Amino acid sequence: LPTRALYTNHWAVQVIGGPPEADRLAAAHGYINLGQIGNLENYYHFYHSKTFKRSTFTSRGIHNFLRMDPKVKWLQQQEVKRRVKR
Amino acid sequence: HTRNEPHSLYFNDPIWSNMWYMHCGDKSSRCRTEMNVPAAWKRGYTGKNVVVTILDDGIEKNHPDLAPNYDPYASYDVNGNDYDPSPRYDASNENKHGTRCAGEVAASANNSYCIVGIAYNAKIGGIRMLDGDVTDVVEAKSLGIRPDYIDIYSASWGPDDDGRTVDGPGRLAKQAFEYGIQKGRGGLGSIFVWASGNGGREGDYCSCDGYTNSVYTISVSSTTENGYKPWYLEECASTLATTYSSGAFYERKIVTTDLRQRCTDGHTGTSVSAPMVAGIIALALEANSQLTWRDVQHLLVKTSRPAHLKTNDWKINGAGRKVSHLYGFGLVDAEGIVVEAKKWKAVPSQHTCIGTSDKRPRIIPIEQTVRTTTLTNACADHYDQHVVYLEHVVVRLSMSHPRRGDLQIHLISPSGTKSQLLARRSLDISNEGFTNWEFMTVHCWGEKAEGEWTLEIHDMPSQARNPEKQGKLKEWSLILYGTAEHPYNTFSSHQSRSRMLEISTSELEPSKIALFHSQMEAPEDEDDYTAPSIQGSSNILQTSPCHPECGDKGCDGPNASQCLNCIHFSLGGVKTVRKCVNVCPPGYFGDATARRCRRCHRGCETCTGRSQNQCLSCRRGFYHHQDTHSCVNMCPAGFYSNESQKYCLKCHPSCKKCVGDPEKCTVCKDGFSLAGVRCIPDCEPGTYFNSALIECGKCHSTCHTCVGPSREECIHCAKNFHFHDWKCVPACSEGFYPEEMPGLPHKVCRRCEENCLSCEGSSKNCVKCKEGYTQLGGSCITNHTCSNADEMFCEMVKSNKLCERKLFIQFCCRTCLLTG
Repeated sequence: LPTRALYTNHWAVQVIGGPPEADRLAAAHGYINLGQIGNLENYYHFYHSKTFKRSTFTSRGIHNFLRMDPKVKWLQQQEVKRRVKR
Repeated sequence: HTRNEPHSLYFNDPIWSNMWYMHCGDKSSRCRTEMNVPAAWKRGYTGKNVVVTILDDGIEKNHPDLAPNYDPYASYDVNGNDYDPSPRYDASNENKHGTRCAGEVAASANNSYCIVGIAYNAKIGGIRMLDGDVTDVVEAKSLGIRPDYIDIYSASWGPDDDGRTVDGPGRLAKQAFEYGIQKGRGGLGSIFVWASGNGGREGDYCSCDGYTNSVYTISVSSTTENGYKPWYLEECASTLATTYSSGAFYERKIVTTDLRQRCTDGHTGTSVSAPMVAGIIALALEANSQLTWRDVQHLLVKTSRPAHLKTNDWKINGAGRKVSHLYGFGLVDAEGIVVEAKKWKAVPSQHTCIGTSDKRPRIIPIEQTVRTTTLTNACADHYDQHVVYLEHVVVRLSMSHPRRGDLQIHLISPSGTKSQLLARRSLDISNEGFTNWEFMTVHCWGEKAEGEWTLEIHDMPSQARNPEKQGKLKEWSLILYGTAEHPYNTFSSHQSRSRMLEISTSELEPSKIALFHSQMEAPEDEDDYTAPSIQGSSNILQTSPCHPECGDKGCDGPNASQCLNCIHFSLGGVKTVRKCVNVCPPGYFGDATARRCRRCHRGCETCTGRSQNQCLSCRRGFYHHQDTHSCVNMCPAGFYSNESQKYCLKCHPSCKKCVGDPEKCTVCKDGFSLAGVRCIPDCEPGTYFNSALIECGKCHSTCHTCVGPSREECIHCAKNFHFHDWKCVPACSEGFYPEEMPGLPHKVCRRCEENCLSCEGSSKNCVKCKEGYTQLGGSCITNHTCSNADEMFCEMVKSNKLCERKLFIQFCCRTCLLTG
């Protein structure tokens, strides 16, 4: 059987408006902003402690309204990728 | 091949002698070809000032063999989100992998502990990122740790090697790669080294691994001690080079640092090879810290070689390089790479030429091969995208298929190099197909990009399948990466031709290496030779390298214009500065005998000689005449100018002039006539052009000229025939008379006046009326109606001789009749 996707309670969010805007969005929708993702400008790592840590379904709940915020250009719930040591 | 020094090196590290891959020069050794790491050390290169990090499950930073070179600034714990990359310890020692890899790169030398790292003076760090949920965010963060400080990222992991996965970096990880390449190392580009897959036994193919398949990563494979294919090795066209590793149950594995401050002789798989290449690249970066990320790949292509690696898929590509789907360009050569790196000139900027996407859907019938080609000029019309010499080639492809593992895909370059982009994977039963998957090959490296590329897709079911369910190629496009000029001169890796500039100096720099360890820190100048002294300076010389294009007579300075003779060609004349060049610029050709660039004929861009008829391509505004091989502003008669290709192409044989297409004639040759836009032959009188048979056919005998064989197809009548009712007749029928028609070579039968049977010369000159009519002058009047409208008027008509007029005849019939 094809491996099923495994979703986490972490998100990658592309925000227009820099760190202050990212903090505002995180607070407004119940996330914790863990900061910019490496050197990728406008991309931030959001974490939501009140949703499933792991699930085979994408997350549901009011925190998904984040997607509709005009300041959010792109958003992706993080999937666990199967990686093997060689 | 590089010379092997007779006496090998000695280190007090206890496992040094078990590092069999460092002693292949010894007679007792089974690995017959060296990776030449010790030889590079002897030249003074040990990785000083180079920073390497291992992306893995952590690094035991206090391991005695790692601590001396451990670098906290090159380390981070992405899983734990802190600065301590130490692995998580458990009973199974599950997280030993990163520490083992780190030891291969930079285990300390002569510290009487474990082994010697390949770059044993490099800085080594570790990024803990595999010991937790690996997500796109985790990968992007890991690939983006301090790109301005870390030089080399080594990764010995990847998507599952289960023979049925197609996976690669997500959106964020891709952006992290791009950021590292563009901004890393102060703009020189981070070096990403990736271990190829380990799914050989599952029939996996590494083109389904988006990390090894990326142009940004150096994908490394492995060979066993005896040069055989390891049981785990995957094949694909994106593998660049190879190192020794484990791979056969009777052959030795790799020794390195292990968890809990131990040492192991059980490190295996392609995990071994990435850190080995990372270490070797560290030596090269010490030799030349200004190497860009592409310079490093060029150096690996140039210095790796097949040696004795056993496989039957070695082939020579269009640039004369041996390459294989198992080993890429072959076994790495540490000495070769540091020697080349030392004098390396940065390759020209990378050009990317994205071909137009072919969206024509193609069904792929079972058991058959679908071939689709694309003809490309490699973006010749955009100077900043034009690719002449290839580096990577990518095919971006989308297709559906009921069972993905049954597919086999090949790409054939204009030079005929065949890269296998995908092989059958019997375990891959997925029906997801491919969506914009990017297959990459390095096998065309160095070839010319322009020409016809062919994509072959073959559906070979490994078991019975519903025949109605077929694969479908939806879309594919070709992406060419490379340079507009030759990246470097074409000498082989070990034939160093640097010619030295001779400058007087007070003393010769101490370059002798006395005792290896203490004096090895100062890099030794490589095998150069010096030109004769100039202007009476003392014999003591300080030398600087001549321009690589200088010939064997040396030079007066470092520039190409200061050579005393040239290896390839000299450019310029008495009035202009003469300089040595590798290839002659546009508008010139290389005179091999005189080793000079000579000017082509006016209008030629490339040519084989001076004369007008030796042009191969033309400058802007000229057209290339295919027959005479000359460049003309206007295509001569009988040719038309093909605007896209800038050629003069032949019109149809019957055309004197044509426009835009050989069949669109505007002027016909003699003996032909224009019919629309076509020239049809002028057939002899009495014949016509039969377009079906494309020949002249005979007209009907009554025709002088015609458009067909029948009587009704005359254009002009034959002699003594008149044209009547679409036919040529010997005489006009009754009621008609033959009339001369200007411009016609024959008469035309015209109708006589009403009620006239026969008339001559004119329809009004009736000579014989129908029955019941009386000829009155040239007219025919019915007998019973011949009366006068008014006697007095008719007397006036008679006296004024007006009876010739038809009008008065009708009013005064009897009077005019009687007056004759």
